[in-house]
Amino acid sequence: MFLKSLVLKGFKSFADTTKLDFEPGVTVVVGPNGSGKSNLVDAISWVLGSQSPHAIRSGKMEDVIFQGSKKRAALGRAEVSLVFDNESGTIPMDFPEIKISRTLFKTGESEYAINGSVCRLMDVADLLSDGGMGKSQHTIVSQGEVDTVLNDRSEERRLVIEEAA
Amino acid sequence: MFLKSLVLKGFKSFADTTKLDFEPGVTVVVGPNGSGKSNLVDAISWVLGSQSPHAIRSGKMEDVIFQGSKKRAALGRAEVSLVFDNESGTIPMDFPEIKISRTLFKTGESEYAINGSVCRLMDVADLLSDGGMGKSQHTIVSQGEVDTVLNDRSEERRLVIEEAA
Amino acid sequence: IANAFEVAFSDIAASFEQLFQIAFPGGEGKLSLSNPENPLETGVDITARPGEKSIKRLSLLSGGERSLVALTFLFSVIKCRPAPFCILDEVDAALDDINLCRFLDLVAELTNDTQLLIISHQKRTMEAGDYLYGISMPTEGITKVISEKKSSNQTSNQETNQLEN
Amino acid sequence: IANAFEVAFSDIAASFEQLFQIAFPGGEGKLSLSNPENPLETGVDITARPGEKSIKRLSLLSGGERSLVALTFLFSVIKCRPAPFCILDEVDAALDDINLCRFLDLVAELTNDTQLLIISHQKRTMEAGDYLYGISMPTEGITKVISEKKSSNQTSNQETNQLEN
Ligand SMILES: Nc1ncnc2c1ncn2[C@@H]1O[C@H](COP(=O)(O)OP(=O)(O)OP(=O)(O)O)[C@@H](O)[C@H]1O
Ligand SMILES: Nc1ncnc2c1ncn2[C@@H]1O[C@H](COP(=O)(O)OP(=O)(O)OP(=O)(O)O)[C@@H](O)[C@H]1O
Ligand SMILES: [Mg+2]
Ligand SMILES: [Mg+2]
Repeated sequence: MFLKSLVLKGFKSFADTTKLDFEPGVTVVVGPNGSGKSNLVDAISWVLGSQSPHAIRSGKMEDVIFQGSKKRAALGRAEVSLVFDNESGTIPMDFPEIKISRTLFKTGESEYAINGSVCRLMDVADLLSDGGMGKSQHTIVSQGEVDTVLNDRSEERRLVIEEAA
Repeated sequence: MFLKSLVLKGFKSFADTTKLDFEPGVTVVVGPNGSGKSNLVDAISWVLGSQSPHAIRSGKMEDVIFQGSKKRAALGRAEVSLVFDNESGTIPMDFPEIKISRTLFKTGESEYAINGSVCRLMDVADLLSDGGMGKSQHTIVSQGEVDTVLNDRSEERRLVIEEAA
Repeated sequence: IANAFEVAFSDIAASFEQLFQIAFPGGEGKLSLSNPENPLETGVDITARPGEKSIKRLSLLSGGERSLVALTFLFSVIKCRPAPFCILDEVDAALDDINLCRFLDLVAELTNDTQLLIISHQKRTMEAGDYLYGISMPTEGITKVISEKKSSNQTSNQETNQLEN
Repeated sequence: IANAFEVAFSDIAASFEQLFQIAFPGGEGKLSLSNPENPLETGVDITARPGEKSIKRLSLLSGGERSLVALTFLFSVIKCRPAPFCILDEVDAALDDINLCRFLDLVAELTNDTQLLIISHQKRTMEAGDYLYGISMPTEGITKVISEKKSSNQTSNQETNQLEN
């Protein structure tokens, strides 16, 4: 069970449709300051269902829609899709590939889909929880956040272990 | 008006008496992780009268006394002295050099001195305030603290400007 | 539920001690329950002694040391209860050359069971990846993913520099 | 007191706009009062637009961009109301090569009136210093200051590497 591909459109600085393919193993992402690397991480947290604008450095959720630049007008929606390789059957669904999508419109409306069929946030959450990705707080380490686990109170470190257990 | 020298003895990892001389201009301090660079910064905040153990990464003030290692026994006190060049007369005292010292004993007793004469914390605070170093919160940027000024509420940024004014 | 936590804790604590030897050869790290009599509510504490230094509170550790202790904890959780993937955004920013190598040794402990996506500015980390993605902004404000190199052994230094800038 | 603040604010705001051009050529940065009708209590807000991107909330800026905006603010305060000295502990950790050069250009704006002590792991920062101090721990747990090089133009690359490791 691993990430196979990620498609972004209108998410933060990803104004143009962008696709990244992944393999098992270690992928390193490089680039200058402000080019969009952390935005990529935000996109993955977001498509997995993050409900906290703060966790993806935003004030309100609409902040994730491409806001325009001198050369390009703002867009009306942000859309991210993440495809998992499910050949190992980790997620109990009869699909070798599972695609999760999330769309946010400027109006504030939100849409989720699994393999193209519209669903609720709760369906996405259940699916991820079946796949052992219930709580990704210790598996996605945001920029500057490495040593929060040392500052956390003892009880919060317990939670990390409990969620992984 | 500038820093001329710093002497550390028994302060954190500076078990042996150590002296650094400074010139006007830019001094860069380098070295591996854990070697003592930030401890140097802590020593300067501390000798200038910092009353917050938290600001120098400590739980209680006694944490700054050298706690010993496999090869060296713990020490009974920490002592730091900082000498200013006062040829410009910025500090209204008839001395071309002004030395501020602070000592902390394992018992918790604390001692301050100006040019070798024991004094109170308040005397040190007044002297620094005369020298334009009243509040050094924006002039000492600790490791990892650079962007706190962006996270601060508007009122806290005002304070930075007010204290410098 | 207490049992799942206690079993997980015992595995993760053993793994933490082992990984700590990789991160800090000659040092000693332990996880402990803050309140062993109360397994339903106890928190988890971290004790860390880099090398031959004496054990002291975590806040006194250096920036690089704290990053490495935190990563050792997170990786020991992931090693015992593998997540399908793990995303690290510039977690190596505070590490000097030696600790960077140790961090990469820790990463190697996870790669069999967990897919890793690592954002980094460090050359050694780039070289350790199986795959490399370059992110840039040739049109200001709009991210472009400019290349993927399969098996970064084939990536010349020139290409790595080009991706980074 | 309101008058001292308002005069200082007006100087610092002008300086911020000027320094912002050095940090982010082609961009636009401003300081503003959060509550102009209430000069006794108003806070201070920062607006920042790197390059040709559109203005958005500060939290959406990248790690490197945030460091540079924060430093521009602090330096504009110090430039207008010079402090005798300023200490920076690894403030350049998040900066890529281009932004590192711009940071050093900002540093150059302060050196006439303020003595700088900069802790860094970055080679360019080491090269920009007038003086270099190397910190190490040949005996574990005990800091040793191993050298001072006058005028770092004379420091060979080999010596710089030796100091760093
Ligand atoms: N909704 C949006 N629309 C357009 N641009 C955005 C939006 N949200 C964020 N950005 C831009 O994305 C950039 C930040 O990108 P990101 O944080 O991914 O950079 P980074 O590559 O991680 O850089 P660093 O190396 O400094 O951490 C900022 O310049 C910001 O202005
Ligand atoms: N009271 C003390 N007695 C002995 N050693 C101490 C004491 N307080 C701190 N230390 C040690 O000092 C070291 C930290 O030093 P410091 O924070 O200055 O490192 P640094 O050079 O800034 O490293 P980095 O590059 O990782 O930031 C730690 O290993 C810590 O154990
Ligand atoms: Mg980033
Ligand atoms: Mg440090």
